[in-house]
Amino acid sequence: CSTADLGPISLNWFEELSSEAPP
Amino acid sequence: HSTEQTETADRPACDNLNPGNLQLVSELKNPSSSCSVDVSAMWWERAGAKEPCIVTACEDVVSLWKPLNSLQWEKVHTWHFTEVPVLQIVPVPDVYNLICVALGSLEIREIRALLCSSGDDSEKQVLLKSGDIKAMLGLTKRRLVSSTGTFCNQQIQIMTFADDGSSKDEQLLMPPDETVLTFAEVQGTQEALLGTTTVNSIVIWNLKTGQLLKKMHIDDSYQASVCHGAYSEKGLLFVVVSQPCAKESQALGSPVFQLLVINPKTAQSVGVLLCSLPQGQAGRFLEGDVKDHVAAAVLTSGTIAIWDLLLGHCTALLPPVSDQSWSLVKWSGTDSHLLAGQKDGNIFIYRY
Repeated sequence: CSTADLGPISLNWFEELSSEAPP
Repeated sequence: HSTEQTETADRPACDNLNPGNLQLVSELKNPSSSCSVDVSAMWWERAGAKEPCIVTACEDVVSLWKPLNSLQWEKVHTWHFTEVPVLQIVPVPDVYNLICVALGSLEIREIRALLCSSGDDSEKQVLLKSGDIKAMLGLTKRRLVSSTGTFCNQQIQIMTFADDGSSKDEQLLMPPDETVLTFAEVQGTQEALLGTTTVNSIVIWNLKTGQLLKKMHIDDSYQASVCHGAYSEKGLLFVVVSQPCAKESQALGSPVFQLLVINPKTAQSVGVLLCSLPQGQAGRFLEGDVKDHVAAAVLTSGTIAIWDLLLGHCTALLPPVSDQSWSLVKWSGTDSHLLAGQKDGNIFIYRY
C-alpha cells in the first residue's frame, strides 16, 4: 500500500507540531 | 479510503493454523468463585524480590496471586468492594506493588489504587479519582491518564504515582472539542499520547507540555473504533483499532482489527491491513488486547483469535475449552504469556 497519498512526511513531526500548537 | 479499499490480511483456512503457537502453562481454577470481570499480570515485590504475579477481578473482589512453582499459584492478597462493583483492572507500567482498578455500574465512577501497608502488610485502598470517567489508560513512568465529562466540560488529567499509591503530581492536557473514547501511548515517540473520539477523530497530545498537537478526522468506516496501540516510525503513525461494528463481507470475511497509517503532519490516513477471521470461522470482536505486534481478541463465538501484525495473518485460534466460552483475553505485562478467562471464572495461562 503506497504512502504517497499521505503527503509530505517529516521525521520530526512531534517537535514540529509542538512548536506550531498553542501552548 | 474505506474499509473495502484496505489490503486484507491473508485468510488461511482454520485447518492451516498451527495450534502449537499456544501452549498451556498453568491454570487458576475459578479463583474468585464467581464470574471474572478482568485479569492482569504485574510485578509485586516481596522480601526484596520482584515476582511476576497475576491479578484477578470479579465484581466484589480483587485478588493477587503469586507463583508457588511453574504450575501453581497462591492467593496472597484480597481487596473487597461492597458498595461500587469493579469494572476493570487498569495496568500501569513501571509501577510495582500497586493495582489500579475502575469501579462503577456500567459507567466508570471511581478509580482506586490497591496496595498493602508497609508495616503490617494489610490490604488498603486509596481513592484516586471520582466522577463521570469516560476513558483511562496506564502510561509509562508511573502515570495514569483519565478523561472525565463530555465534550463541553471535558477534563483530561495525568496523575503520577508516589510509592505509597497516592497521586504525587497532577497535570492537565488540553481537551479536544470532542469526547475522548480511548487513549494509546505512542511507542517510538516519547511523550506522545494518542486518543480516539466518539465522532471519529484521532487526536495527539504532547504529554510533557499538555498541548493538543493535532486533531485528525478519519474515515467514517472506523466509526467509534477502539484504539489498542500506536507506533511511530519513519514519520508515520501506525494505529491498531478494533472493529466491533464492521460488516462481514464475502471478500474480506469478518474484520476484527485494522491497522491504519496516519501522517501526523498532513492528517491524511489510510488503512493498510485488515485482520479478518480465517475462512470457516464466524464471530465478531467482543474484547481484545494488543501488545507489541500481536493482537488477541475474544469473539462472539467464544473463541480467541490471535494475529501477528507483522506477518499480517491469524496465527492461532483457541476454541472454547471444556465447552466454556472465553470471555477475557489479556497479554501479560511481565512475559510473553496470554491470560485467557472463561465465563465461569477460570483463568488459563498460555505461552505464545
